[in-house]
Amino acid sequence: KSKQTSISSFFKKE
Amino acid sequence: MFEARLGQATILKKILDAIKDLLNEATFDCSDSGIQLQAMDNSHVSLVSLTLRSDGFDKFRCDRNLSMGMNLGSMAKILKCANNEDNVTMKAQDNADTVTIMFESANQEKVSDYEMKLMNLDQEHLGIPETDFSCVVRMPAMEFARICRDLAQFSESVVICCTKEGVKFSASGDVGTANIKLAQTGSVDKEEEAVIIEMQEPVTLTFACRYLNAFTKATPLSTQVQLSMCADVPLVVEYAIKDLGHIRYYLAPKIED
Repeated sequence: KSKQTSISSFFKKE
Repeated sequence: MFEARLGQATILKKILDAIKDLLNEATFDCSDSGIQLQAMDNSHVSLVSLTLRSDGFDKFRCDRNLSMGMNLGSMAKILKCANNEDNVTMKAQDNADTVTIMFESANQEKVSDYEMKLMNLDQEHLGIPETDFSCVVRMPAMEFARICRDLAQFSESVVICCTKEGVKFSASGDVGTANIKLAQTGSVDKEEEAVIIEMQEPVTLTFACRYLNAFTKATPLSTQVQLSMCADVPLVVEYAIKDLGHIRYYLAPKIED
């Protein structure tokens, strides 16, 4: 089973 | 004072159609270089980034940087009132809490204007790092939309595997397995029909079909779509908006649990 990752874990808050 | 005018309302309608399934509201950041929008969908799986360059507008004026938070459902209601060939002008005063959207028929005999309340949105701006992608695929936007629609029948996820031979889209579920392979095109008469693959390293990634299908709502904007992929980083799906800018969607991959 694959798990969905979150976009905010790849891009940092500015 | 902010004022931006486009020759045809249809382009703004298409842009809104391309984002309104993913976003309920969004902030349009206006500056003298143009209009930018960056927003994550509600579940924080994808990010939409829209760039409209000031030089792509028939008229563009932005004296002071302005952030306009808009409810996209409200904006859709207003744009529904425009004919495709109408001119469209967006106007706002500095520090205003409303934006005026005006439509003019080609013969100028019908002029309508709609004032929409702006919203104060808590905007979380994300920095997107520069990435050297392992694979960049350019293909007809209609073909990509067709593949996403077809594969969504079989699974919630699609696996995209790109090698120098071509790109393969696969979905596996209760019905069985579906594989769609596209080879790089040799010579084509029309540039918009080409499939072009630039590969540094082969890559295989898994993505949620429902987001890919949401991205394909941008298909009417562009004949070609560009997919940029790299192991363990978000997929970038880019549609160029001719002479005006582009819309990019970033989609977080699914990983083995």
